[in-house]
Amino acid sequence: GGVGTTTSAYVAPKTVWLLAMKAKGLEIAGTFSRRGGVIHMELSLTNKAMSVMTDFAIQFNRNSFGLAPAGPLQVLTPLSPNQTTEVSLPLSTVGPVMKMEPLNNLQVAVKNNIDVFYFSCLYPISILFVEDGKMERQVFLATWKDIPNENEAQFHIKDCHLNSDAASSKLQSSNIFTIAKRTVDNQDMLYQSIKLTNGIWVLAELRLQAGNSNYTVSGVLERESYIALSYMELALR
Amino acid sequence: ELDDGLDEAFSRLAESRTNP
Repeated sequence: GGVGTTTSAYVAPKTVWLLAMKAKGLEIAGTFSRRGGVIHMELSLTNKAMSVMTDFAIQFNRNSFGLAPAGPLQVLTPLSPNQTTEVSLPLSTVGPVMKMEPLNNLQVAVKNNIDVFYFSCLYPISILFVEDGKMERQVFLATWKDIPNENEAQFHIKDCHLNSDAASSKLQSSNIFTIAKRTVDNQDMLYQSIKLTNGIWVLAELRLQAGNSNYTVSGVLERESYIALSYMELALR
Repeated sequence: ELDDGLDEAFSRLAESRTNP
């Protein structure tokens, strides 16, 4: 987390997605971010081969949320042996859709002058949380009431020491919006909404007890809810 | 904040979730 009001959405450290030994010397590490309402795939390309690499291009397979490169992979100069270059690739969500297992799985093809290579990676569902995800209070109440009990998923977050206001503010930096807060029997109940890029809404209740560092998160609506909610733990930390 | 009945509705929701 950051200091004061300068908190921003959590971005995971890069992990290796493509091993050099499986890609004729090309190693790719990456992560995902959402900045200014734009999703980015942040890539480090390393040339571990003996010869120069050129002519890079990238393509995604169809995926659950229609993620697609919004432009070409910009590797402006040839990549010399032992050289690493950082590339930030903006993504759109208007690509072809196909439900993947798991839902946030992304299959990627990268080519260079040597060959075409394939890898898959998992993106955090939070990159799909849009900035206008604060649901009208009236709509929230009506929607919550209409949802059958069996659509509710619940999980627990242990050892989190934020109070409800700090949690609310931290979650808002990840586009998880608090619509109402109530205190009942010494428990703070935060009612929250999330909107995904494909228009699906997730409604959540975050329950915190004063002096207890364990939170309970309950969420409702479609299957995306569960992975959306599991992100809350990362966002809070 | 305007008293549009929603404040009360959220209180009832929280109450019903805590003491179903």
